[in-house]
Amino acid sequence: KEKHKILHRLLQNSSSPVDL
Amino acid sequence: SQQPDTKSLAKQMHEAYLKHFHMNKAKARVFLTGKTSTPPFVIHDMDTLQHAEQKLITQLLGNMASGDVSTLREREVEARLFLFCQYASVATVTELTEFAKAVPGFAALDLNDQVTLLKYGVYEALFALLASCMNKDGLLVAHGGGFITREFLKSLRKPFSDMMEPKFQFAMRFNALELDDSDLALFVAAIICCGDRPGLSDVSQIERIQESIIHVLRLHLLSNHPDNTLLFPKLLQKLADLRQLVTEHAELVQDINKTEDASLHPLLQEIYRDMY
Repeated sequence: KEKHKILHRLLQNSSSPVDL
Repeated sequence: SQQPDTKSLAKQMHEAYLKHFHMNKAKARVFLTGKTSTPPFVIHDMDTLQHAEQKLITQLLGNMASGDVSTLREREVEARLFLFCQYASVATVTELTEFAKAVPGFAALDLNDQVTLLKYGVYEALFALLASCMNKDGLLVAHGGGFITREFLKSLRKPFSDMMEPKFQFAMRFNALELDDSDLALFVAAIICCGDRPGLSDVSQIERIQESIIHVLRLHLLSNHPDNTLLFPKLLQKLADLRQLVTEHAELVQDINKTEDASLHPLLQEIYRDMY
């Protein structure tokens, strides 16, 4: 799960922008 | 009895596609055929690139880490273009994630399976969508504001010069199929919902979703392209071509990441890590 935490976050939060 | 279901799934995917992707084939063709009041700025050498960069940087500023912006000017042109490519990719991965959630059944899958489908599917989908922004001479960038020529991309120093040419070659073959956005919507859904990605836990559930999309895609192509009965098998062949294209792309990016002073965006690192 840790290895793909940004993908997890994108899937779970519909409007959250990717933290760049 | 399958007819209404088929139409509604095709319509649903087309609407989700138009909603979530800021660029689509219909829009891109308007720019590429010169039917806009402000034609794209053509980037064909170092001078025109520098001229365009100010505009590109402004467009990207909202998405870009401040550290990246401040060091951008000191970097060589290849590294800057590589960085722009990465930000465009991240934006498309974000759009693809939202599109995937709109595929019936996707959001109900195990979260780790959703991650796996995206990890392996997003670059295949990205290169299929990128073809809409390409013609034989170049690539539409910056929301239609710029057009970067194929020759200029080929003239960059190695290994960066090898980055885009295989995508142009794929795009020319793919664009010859003359798909429209409604076809592409189902094709992208079929790319993402693919039961043979490594490490999936609930393969049978994903295969059920995949089968229903492929079934609808076949019927949709028959009704949308009645004169081209071989379009469906030709399109299935493109799935294999895209997988090969991504395998080669991943190798090139890993190579650039090792040998060049070019950092990789954390989201893209997640996707490429242990991919193939």
